[in-house]
Amino acid sequence: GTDSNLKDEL
Amino acid sequence: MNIFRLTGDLSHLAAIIILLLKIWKSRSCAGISGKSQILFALVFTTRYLDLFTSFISLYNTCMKLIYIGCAYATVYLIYAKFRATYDGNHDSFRVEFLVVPVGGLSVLINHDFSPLEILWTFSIYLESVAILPQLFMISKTGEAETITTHYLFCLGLYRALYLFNWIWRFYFEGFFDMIAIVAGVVQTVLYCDFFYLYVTKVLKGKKLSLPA
Repeated sequence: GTDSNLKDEL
Repeated sequence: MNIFRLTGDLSHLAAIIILLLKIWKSRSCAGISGKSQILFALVFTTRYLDLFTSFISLYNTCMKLIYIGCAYATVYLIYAKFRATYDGNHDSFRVEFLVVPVGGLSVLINHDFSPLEILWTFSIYLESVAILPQLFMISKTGEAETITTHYLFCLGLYRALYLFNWIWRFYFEGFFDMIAIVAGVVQTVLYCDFFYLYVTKVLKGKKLSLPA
């Protein structure tokens, strides 16, 4: 898994 | 986009609209914490600054604009248009006890030490506790209007659905974000006591009132 931002979420 | 994410977003949208309509139709913001609403406006403002830097989808952009617009409209109704009905004496939670530690934490624990990233992290941490002034107000007055409890239920349900969304994304996309997950668990746990009262009282047709 990668620890990156959920920038596509609200 | 999975079913938990979509229903989570719609639940969040329903919460925001329910609150706006409640205030507008009753011409009153009695029982609503203006402080929580200011915190939510701050949450959306600091999180959605990427509207200026990146385009994700039409859905994403539209929902962000709706959330921000509704948040500021709610604050306007409480502090300007229907200010006379605002119950400031019972809205006495000290928000600096939330904003200052959350600000410090977002500077210390983030994915990248850059302004936009710190503000995004700040918004995630702040959202997890932004409802506390509202819950504090209800515990102080000992009651809540039924429509206010529907608002709180939708708002709590939204983050709980996002937790299932993150579990889904971990299994099917190998994707997770520890900051969002920990904050999301904290946020959902804060609603548990309320969820219990909602199911045992409001859904059985009784008004939500706490024992004196």
